[in-house]
Amino acid sequence: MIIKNIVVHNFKSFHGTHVIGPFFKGMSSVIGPNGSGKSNVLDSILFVFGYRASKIRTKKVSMLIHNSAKFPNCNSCTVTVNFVQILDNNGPQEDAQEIPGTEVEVSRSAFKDNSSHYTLDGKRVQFKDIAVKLQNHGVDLTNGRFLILQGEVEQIAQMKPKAENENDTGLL
Amino acid sequence: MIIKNIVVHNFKSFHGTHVIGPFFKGMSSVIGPNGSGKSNVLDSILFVFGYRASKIRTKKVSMLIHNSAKFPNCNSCTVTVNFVQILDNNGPQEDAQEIPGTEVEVSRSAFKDNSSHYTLDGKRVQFKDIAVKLQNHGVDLTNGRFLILQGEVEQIAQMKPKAENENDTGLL
Amino acid sequence: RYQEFMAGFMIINQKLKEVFRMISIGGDAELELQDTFNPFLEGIAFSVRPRNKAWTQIDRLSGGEKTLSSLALVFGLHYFKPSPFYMMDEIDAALDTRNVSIIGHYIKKFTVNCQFIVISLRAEMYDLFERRIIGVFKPDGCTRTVAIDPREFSKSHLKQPSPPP
Amino acid sequence: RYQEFMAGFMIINQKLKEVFRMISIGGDAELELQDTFNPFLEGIAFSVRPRNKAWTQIDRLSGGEKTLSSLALVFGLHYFKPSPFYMMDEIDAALDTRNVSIIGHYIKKFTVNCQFIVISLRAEMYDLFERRIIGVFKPDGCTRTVAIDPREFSKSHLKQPSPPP
Ligand SMILES: Nc1ncnc2c1ncn2[C@@H]1O[C@H](COP(=O)(O)OP(=O)(O)OP(=O)(O)O)[C@@H](O)[C@H]1O
Ligand SMILES: Nc1ncnc2c1ncn2[C@@H]1O[C@H](COP(=O)(O)OP(=O)(O)OP(=O)(O)O)[C@@H](O)[C@H]1O
Ligand SMILES: [Mg+2]
Ligand SMILES: [Mg+2]
Repeated sequence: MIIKNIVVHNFKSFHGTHVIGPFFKGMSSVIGPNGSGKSNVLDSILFVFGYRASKIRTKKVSMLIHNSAKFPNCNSCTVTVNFVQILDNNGPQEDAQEIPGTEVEVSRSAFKDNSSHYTLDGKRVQFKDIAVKLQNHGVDLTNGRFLILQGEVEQIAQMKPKAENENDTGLL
Repeated sequence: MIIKNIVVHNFKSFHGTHVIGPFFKGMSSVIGPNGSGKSNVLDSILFVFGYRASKIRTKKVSMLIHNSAKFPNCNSCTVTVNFVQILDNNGPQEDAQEIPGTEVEVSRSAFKDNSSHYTLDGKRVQFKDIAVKLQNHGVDLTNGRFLILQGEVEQIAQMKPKAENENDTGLL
Repeated sequence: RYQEFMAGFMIINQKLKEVFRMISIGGDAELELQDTFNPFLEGIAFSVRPRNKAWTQIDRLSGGEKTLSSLALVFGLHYFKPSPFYMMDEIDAALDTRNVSIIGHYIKKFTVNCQFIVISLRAEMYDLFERRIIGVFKPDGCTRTVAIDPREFSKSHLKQPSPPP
Repeated sequence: RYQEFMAGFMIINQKLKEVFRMISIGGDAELELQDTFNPFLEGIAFSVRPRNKAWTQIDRLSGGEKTLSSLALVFGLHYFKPSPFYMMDEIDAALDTRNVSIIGHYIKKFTVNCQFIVISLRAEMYDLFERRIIGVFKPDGCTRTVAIDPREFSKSHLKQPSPPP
């Protein structure tokens, strides 16, 4: 399963609705000047995957709503991630075929009162339903080791011995 | 006053005696592959300036003594910094003249029992004598803001308001 | 449960070694159980031997060496329990240009069946991504992105008429 | 004492603004007293307005923007209380290539009367250091350094006979 695109609406430095992508199987790079919004793209994934505000570099989820001199009055933000399954062919990236009908749409919205809700394929759900759905596709949200935030890579190797143990036990 | 060179003996990844430099007025760069010893050059300055072990990325000063598979038996380490004054001519770097007779030699040695001692121009002194001598030449060891360690630059701007205040008050 | 853990541990350790040897070109790494009979009690220690050097605990390594050790662990774990995609933000900040290139090429080989989204400021990294680049820019306080296929660029570049002789 | 502090504070704030405007090419920065009548009580807040954006508290900025803000503060403080030398380790880790070059050129102008020793992995930074490079390498587990004058290299390069026609 791969991320096909990310649709953000009034999320952090994004005003209005933007489609980030499309992504394919294989490698994509995200490039741009300092402060342009690259880490905010990763933050949008953290947001949709239910991370708490402090892991998304902010104190409350309401601060994730776009707020700039030009547009100071946004009331909510939404991030939608569209996944799709691909035919695993062990070949070069170009040949990866998207399997029609396997699309999964995960979305989260946050509001000025710090509340947020989730939808899965358009239906309102609890976060745990999303966690289960992603787990079935091999995305282990309890472990989060497939996401490396800016400035974090050095401390992965420096985990205390007990933490490394929990990590490995968690994998099994 | 400028740093003319740094003489290290069995300090961290340096085995034997090495002269790092000479440096001149103006800009010098220190380059090399990961793990070669660049930050250890900065650590040698921290050591001579009396910083405690935890600021030099180590638990005890005895761990600063060179210890490698080839040379596991060094008993002490020494760092000597040679300063000299230059004629301030506001001109291009090339013209900076060293003023003979203004050399200052500051040295610190550490031993396996975690003790260390300081010398100033060859004479055994207390650390505070070195702090005073350097202070007279404009090097403010209480403030340390002329040294930026690896990974530290981002948090300089993020100092708590009270810390910034102490910083500025310290300057005055 | 102990059996399962030890089996998994052996695989992860083996894969970590393979990956670290490959990216450090001569170095070695090791996960060690602090207490072989009771791994759940004392935990796991991570030791590294950079090329040409002695075995060291992680906290004595340089910034770049720690980064390589972390990445070897992440890539090693992937073999044991693959994740369908990875998203990494500036993992190359502390790497010298040669190591940026080594990690970039490793990711290139490694992502045969896996999706990698890499945020990077280093040309030695993003120049290797030939299929998809997301350009992020902020012309007036609001972020905009554009999806680029670098191969389309080079094709259209080749199509240009050759300059007059 | 209050007078002295306010005088110093005004100078540092002014210099910080000048430096930040220069290195961010259109941005602005400000030190603000939390309590104007009792600066020693509440402390100083550091606000930044990156180019094209709104005034923000430091903790909301990106890694690169924080780095630029920190460096502007250090350079601003230097005007008020100069230090004879500075030693900086990988201050460019979080900077995009353009900002590495901007900071490198600023240091070049700035070090007219001051000694700067910069550890860097970025070619856009160390290529600007034309007079003295310290090369650090570790051929067999023990660090060695060599002092290089790049200008001597290019001179001797020019002296070489031109290749046969
Ligand atoms: N709620 C918000 N509304 C508007 N802008 C925001 C909001 N939250 C953060 N920002 C802005 O987003 C920018 C940070 O973006 P981001 O961290 O993604 O940059 P980046 O491209 O990763 O930069 P770097 O290369 O320096 O890491 C900051 O300038 C910040 O002011
Ligand atoms: N007491 C010691 N004896 C021998 N080697 C040591 C000692 N202390 C540290 N080292 C070695 O010094 C190396 C770290 O050097 P340093 O941090 O200066 O590297 P660096 O050039 O700054 O690398 P990077 O670019 O990754 O930051 C490590 O490999 C470490 O094992
Ligand atoms: Mg970022
Ligand atoms: Mg270093």
